[in-house]
Amino acid sequence: TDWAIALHGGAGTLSREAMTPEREAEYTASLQAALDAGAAILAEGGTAEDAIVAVITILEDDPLFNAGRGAVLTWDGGISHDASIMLGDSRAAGATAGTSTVRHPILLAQEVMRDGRHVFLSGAGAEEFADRTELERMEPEWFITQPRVEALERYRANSTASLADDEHRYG
Amino acid sequence: TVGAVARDRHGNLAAGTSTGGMTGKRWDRIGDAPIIGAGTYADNRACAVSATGTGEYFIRANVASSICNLMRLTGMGPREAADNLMAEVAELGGSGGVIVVSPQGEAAFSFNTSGMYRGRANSEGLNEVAIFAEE
Repeated sequence: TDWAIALHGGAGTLSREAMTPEREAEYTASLQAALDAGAAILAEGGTAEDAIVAVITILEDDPLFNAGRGAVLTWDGGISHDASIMLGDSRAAGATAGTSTVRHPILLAQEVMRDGRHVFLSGAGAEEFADRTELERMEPEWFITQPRVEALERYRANSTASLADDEHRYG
Repeated sequence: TVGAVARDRHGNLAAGTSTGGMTGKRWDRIGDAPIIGAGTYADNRACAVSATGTGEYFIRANVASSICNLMRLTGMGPREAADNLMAEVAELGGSGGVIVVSPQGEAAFSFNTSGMYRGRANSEGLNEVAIFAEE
């Protein structure tokens, strides 16, 4: 095999019964588009690095997936993205955590890798590093989607309820 | 979480992962996605891995680099090595999945949930996407 690529968009409790045919078609189309973009780069002799970055940036922009736009929200309803990248020939690597303005977190991780002084930056420091790059920055509203707002409300309601139970449990 | 792994015509491997983490996370919680060796790893001698799932368990089991070490040190294929680590994650109480590509260009999945959004393609004409475990 000359070239190969694999992608994922997250794993969890997924059942055909719980997913409408339309929803399944949406996810399938998104996965196919991202896969074909990566495969096209490799088929033309492009690098593995370019291929995975192409796939991940497409999925980061797709609100169906938990990354970039449409990622899940923090307890406070905020944005906190994490990403990492690694190359097999040099074992160069870059990672960022807790960023909230960079449209494509995987590109920030790539910038950290290319800078080469560090591997892992987080929070305000990672944002400050991003200020020195040309990477696109977005307002929170761009990242936040209604389904994720509702998911957070359900999560907080459940968490609060279970806390209350805890109190009882301790008598 | 989203991720991709690839082997190109020059024989180089690469892995990447990106995520929003878990709903309602507090205290600036970080899972496995940005941690090299847990959620992402690539080594031309062995493999490229990207993981998704309950990050705390993927960190504890050091999943991504362990899959590579199994493949490099024992000659195990990507699916078997990935299944080994996913069994360990399950034993610890975690769940999720991994995608792996080998230096020979084998692309494999392994996951212990009812579904994983996934896809793979290669120069032999393989091109497939799937969602549910039974696909």
